[in-house]
Amino acid sequence: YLQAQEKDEL
Amino acid sequence: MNIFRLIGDMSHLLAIVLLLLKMWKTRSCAGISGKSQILFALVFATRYLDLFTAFISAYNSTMKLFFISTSLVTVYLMYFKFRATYDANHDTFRLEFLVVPVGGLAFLVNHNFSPLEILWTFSIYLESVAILPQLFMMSKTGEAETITSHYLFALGSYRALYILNWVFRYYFEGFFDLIAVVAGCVQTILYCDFFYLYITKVLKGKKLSLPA
Repeated sequence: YLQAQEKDEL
Repeated sequence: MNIFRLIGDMSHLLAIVLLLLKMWKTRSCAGISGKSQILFALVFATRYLDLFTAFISAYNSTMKLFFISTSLVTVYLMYFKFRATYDANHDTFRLEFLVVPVGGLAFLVNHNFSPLEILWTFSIYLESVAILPQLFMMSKTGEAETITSHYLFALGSYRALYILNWVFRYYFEGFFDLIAVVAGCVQTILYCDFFYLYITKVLKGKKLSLPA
């Protein structure tokens, strides 16, 4: 989940 | 979210709107590299695969949808609707010279070896060089329409603002992504020559002309 959360940039 | 990233995203959005406006108003895609637009569509397609699996925020999802859809519309306009005005003779950069090395590098250098992560890494590397066909085309034609130079200035500024965003996130959130930062710096450096010409010429009301 952290990985997905980290990818919060466009 | 921080002000640098927000202004960066707005600058990116502005660039895409400026390009669509230019093509729609002049009914022409003269001076625009279709190859760069194909690469941008590929960048969004491979980066936003998590659009339906990882919900970050309404803003994030909306922007992803906007970028994917406008990049496809742009390619459509260039290669179908306004195809007659597409300057294929000057848009000759070999895409395989970019996609193949970038693809190989994404396989070798990434945060973890999973399909989604490799595609994201490919997208990040590809975006850093996606403007090369456009810059190459401008060096061949030796000039660019004023609206096209505004498009490029907004497009180049977006990733420069993202660099400020990464500095901000490093100091205030401890966030750091080496792959995104290195690629973002390469991407921004590629615009430096154009930024110089834009600021010394276009902002003084002159036409952008490159030393051919």
